[in-house]
Amino acid sequence: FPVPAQEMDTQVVQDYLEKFYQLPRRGLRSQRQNSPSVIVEKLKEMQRFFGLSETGKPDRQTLAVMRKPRCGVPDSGD
Amino acid sequence: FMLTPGNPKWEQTNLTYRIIKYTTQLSEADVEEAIKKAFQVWSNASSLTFTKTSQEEADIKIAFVQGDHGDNSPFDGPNGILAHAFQPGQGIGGDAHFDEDEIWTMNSSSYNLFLVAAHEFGHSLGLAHSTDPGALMYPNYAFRDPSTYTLPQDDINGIQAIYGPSNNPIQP
Repeated sequence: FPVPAQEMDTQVVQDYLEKFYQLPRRGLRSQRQNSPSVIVEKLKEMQRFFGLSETGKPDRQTLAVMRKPRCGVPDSGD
Repeated sequence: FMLTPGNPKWEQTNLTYRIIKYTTQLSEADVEEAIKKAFQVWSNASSLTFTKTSQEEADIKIAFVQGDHGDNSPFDGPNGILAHAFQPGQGIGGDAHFDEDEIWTMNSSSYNLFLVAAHEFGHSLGLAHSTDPGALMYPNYAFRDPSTYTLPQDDINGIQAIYGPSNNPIQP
């Protein structure tokens, strides 16, 4: 079955923030770290880095940046 | 520009590099030319020099690898992540890895090896990603003509903040 577009977007956001903005990886997180507010804050951090509107939401512009080819080194932290 | 957290840097300014695994998509001569030119971008703007070596213990080791290649930072197949490099240090420190699943070129199609290598070597020297979209250290790939490429001011400021200016600056 094809994966719904919204589910794919969620996957893109999760993977991107885990790789480049130190969002704790799934399966290793505590319940508290799993809260949507953590993802919103990480999204805002990413949007601030790229000069996007800090909506904290995976809007079209944010997803477009996340889908661009890039370096594998994180944008924040070591 | 931004420096890598902890401000890691090489203590010596004469650094060595070794290409330990070539890509199958370009001739070895093309790879060596692109890598040499990528290092020159940084040596022209700083006190650093880079020498190619065949010795095991090079400061910066370069390899084209794919998927999970044993450094806990697996590549993801075509597109997405193109390459990564480690901050200055012993062992894996300074090493640069390029995703062999990408299409590497010497021109404007797909991913130009010189441009990606120059970016990665910035990490090898202690620079982090810049928020300046025109900077070489901006995280996303953007093609620029390698034949006329000059290091953007943001990156010059960054490398000189770590290692000081070039001993032989190029006159404008």
